[in-house]
Amino acid sequence: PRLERLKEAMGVLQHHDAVSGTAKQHVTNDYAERLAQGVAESFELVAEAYSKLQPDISGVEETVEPVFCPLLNVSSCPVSETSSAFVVTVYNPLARPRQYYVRIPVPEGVGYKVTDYKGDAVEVQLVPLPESLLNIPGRNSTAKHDLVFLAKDIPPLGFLQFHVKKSANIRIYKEQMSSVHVPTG
Amino acid sequence: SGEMELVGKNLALGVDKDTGLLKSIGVVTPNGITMVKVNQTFLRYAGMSGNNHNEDHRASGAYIFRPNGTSAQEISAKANITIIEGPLLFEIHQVWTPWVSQVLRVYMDQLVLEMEWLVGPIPIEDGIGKEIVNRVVWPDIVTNNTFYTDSNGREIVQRVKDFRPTWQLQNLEPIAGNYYPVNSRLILSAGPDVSAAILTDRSQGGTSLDHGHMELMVHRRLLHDDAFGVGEALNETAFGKGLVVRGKHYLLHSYFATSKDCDFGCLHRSVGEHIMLEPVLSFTPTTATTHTWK
Repeated sequence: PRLERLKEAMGVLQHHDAVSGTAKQHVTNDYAERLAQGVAESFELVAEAYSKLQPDISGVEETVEPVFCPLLNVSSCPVSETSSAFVVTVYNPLARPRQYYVRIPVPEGVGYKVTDYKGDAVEVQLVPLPESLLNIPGRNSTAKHDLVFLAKDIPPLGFLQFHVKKSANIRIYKEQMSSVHVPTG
Repeated sequence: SGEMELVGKNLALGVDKDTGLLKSIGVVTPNGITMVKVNQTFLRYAGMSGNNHNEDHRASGAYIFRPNGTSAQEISAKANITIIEGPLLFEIHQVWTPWVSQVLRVYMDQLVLEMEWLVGPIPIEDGIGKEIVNRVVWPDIVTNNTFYTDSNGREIVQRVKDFRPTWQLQNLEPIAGNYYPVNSRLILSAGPDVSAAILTDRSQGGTSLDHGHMELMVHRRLLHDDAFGVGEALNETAFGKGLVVRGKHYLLHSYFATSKDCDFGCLHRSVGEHIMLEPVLSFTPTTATTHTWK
């Protein structure tokens, strides 16, 4: 039943004015709201599926539901911006293995330790977000950088997880920070 | 040659020292770097304000793309650039105006140039609606007015400028009359050995108006209703300022298909699949140490 809301929203959005963008503005706003509600409920379902695919860790760690960040397209994600440590789950919807450069919005001035499921350290690069993005009206985010790392060999229709932890070590931050060059003239 | 070159593991980019615009793109092999000339910039069409009672002068609006003139105008001749480098990727941040900017991005292990554009809010204080396009020009690709786009459910379809396969076309709209839906890619081909493709992250309108040209519309803001039924102008004023759009284009050339196991068709289909089915990220705050979590 929790998929029903997204299915219904997708059904409504088959109408030609939604497909082509020729609806009146208040109708477009309604389409967006229907889709957002449907996607939010589907996220809950996916989170539940993840919990069934993972080993029972009760007693080792508090059980926290994963959070999806639908505003990653404007480099905004409250969990990665505010948490001192978090786990990233990278799900591969392709039916074959792949690699993927993960980009996570993070605040300025901090380095990160990223560890894969085997306990190996993963190479990280901190990339400044473009100035134009930081200034767009309505964007509400503290992220100034993208934390980039390579997720290798994500299994088909499966996932990899990475442990990401802030580091107070300024040396790590400097090593991970991209070199930035503004050509003169 | 007046270019700044950035070289990665697989791809290299050349940027004009004076204008900050993309001038060449190359593939890195054990034998050296093969560079191909390519120009890219953002342009704007002024929307027809129009007279909806006259069929030839209807306004550009939600249904109709109708520029008020024959060619696109420069937004700016130059882009200010910042270069970002590191072990996993390099980027060139380009700013044409406060409302048009782009990141050219090359990941070390990939064979595709990622172009992440950010356009808006489109200014309308001059009373002119604007339609913004990304134009890529490969000067050495001779395409004889032919290009290919994919339309929903129809796979890749051949398009010929000012031509329709089933009737005699008298094209009264030299720009809009050659625009076609692009669901995932626009391809140019100059024989079996030289091809180029641009892939989109969403459906857009696109065309090729001259040899080696690729053009995709990324954003539009218009001030008049086109009288086809919507009843309002395509003038979205989010936050009182107008919408901002951010998206990606992916640029490929047949020279990038360096592996014997994967030719150009294989390369753009593979990239297309990766864009269509991008990994889904989720985040779980934790207090566990790395060791405990492992």
